[in-house]
Amino acid sequence: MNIFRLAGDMTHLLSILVLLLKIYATKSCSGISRKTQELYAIVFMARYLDLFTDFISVYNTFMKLIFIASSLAIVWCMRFHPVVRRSYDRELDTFRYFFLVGASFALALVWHDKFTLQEVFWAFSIYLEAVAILPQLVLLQRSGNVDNLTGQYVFFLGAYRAFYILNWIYRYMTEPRFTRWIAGISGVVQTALYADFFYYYFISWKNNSKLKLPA
Amino acid sequence: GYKENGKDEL
Repeated sequence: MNIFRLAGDMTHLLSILVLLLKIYATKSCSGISRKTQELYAIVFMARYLDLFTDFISVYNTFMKLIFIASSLAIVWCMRFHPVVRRSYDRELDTFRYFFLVGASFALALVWHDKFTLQEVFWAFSIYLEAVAILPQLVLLQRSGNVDNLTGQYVFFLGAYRAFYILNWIYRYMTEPRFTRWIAGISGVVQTALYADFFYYYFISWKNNSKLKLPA
Repeated sequence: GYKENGKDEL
């Protein structure tokens, strides 16, 4: 564990807490893409298949449970909670994410560390996470003004993978024979997809203005 | 902790 990876995990946890706060405090999920939440639930379930077979550390197991439970709870809220579900932007959240799932799985069948069920699903979860934010970014562009908590949620979600890239660079330099090509390349693609969001987020912070993504 | 396939990260 290094400082970059801890910062990444804490930033990721923070993004989830901010989203839970937004939904709980405002009893609303307006501006949140349910499709992105569903993709993240798939990402965590596909990535943590080793949850019950390999024990790495209490921290590792605890965080995996938090990520799986929170993503499923948010999807449940957006689908079935009588109050929250009414504020879902159904007509704006129309990204056809089936292709993202299909393409990620097809790529995982081709490019993986080992051709085993666990490793193929791990690679699938890495590729899917790289593109999982797309429905959310499209929704932000369509829904005009973005409320503060939603903007902070997306910002922390994008920042966490940037910390992971620093972690991989650090491990590559300090651990002999450390390579993490699949996660590294996907992580760069994932973080790059946030580039324009980060730009407009910075502008809104500098001008102390409302965050607005151009349509 | 460490895992043989290196998947020790979240």
